[in-house]
Amino acid sequence: KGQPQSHDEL
Amino acid sequence: MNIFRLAGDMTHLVSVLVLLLKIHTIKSCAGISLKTQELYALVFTTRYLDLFTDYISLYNTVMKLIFLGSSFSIVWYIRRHKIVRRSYDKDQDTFRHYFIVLPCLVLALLIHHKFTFKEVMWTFSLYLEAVAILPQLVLLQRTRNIDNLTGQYVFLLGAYRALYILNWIYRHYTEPHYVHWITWIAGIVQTLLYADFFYYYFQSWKNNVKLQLPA
Repeated sequence: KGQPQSHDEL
Repeated sequence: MNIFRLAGDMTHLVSVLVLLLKIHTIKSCAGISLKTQELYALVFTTRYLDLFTDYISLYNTVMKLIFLGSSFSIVWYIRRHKIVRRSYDKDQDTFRHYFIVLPCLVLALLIHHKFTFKEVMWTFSLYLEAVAILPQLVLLQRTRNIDNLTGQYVFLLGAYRALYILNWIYRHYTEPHYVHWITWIAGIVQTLLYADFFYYYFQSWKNNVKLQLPA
């Protein structure tokens, strides 16, 4: 998956 | 995206907009800690370093711009606006920034997932956000008066992180690889910090009395 964990969160 | 995270983001958005609207409308920042607002501006700055490098979604980018814009606007209003600044209580809002920033920076340098500038800055922003509310809570206890907009602001700010914890639980069960213990710990510490405020907030709401924090 592209984003490491929780880096896709604000 | 799940309902918990969306609800959390919306709650967070409403909290900063409520504050910005209050300051803009009544041209006063009475009861608001500039220190906390400056710490939040720092949180967003260090967390959104990837704003122009990693595009995640339109929603993500727009929300980041709103949070950055609103937090810096609030700091500008309290520091620079000729009317608002007069209502800033700098004698009471004396929490030292570096008491919060330095420990978070040291902790981020020691405990992180990857030792890269962006990752350490991101981790720093998580630790900082967890404790950034402290100057505001100290100010509320000192001034003892909490106008209901400020009370709502702090309440919404706490509620957003509590919703994020539900989001992490949801993602933990739906996305097997998704485990991010630093995020969990910082988020739980942050929500616990609000816990006592929540207690007094609900007490005042239930007994329909003005919110008073014990000295």
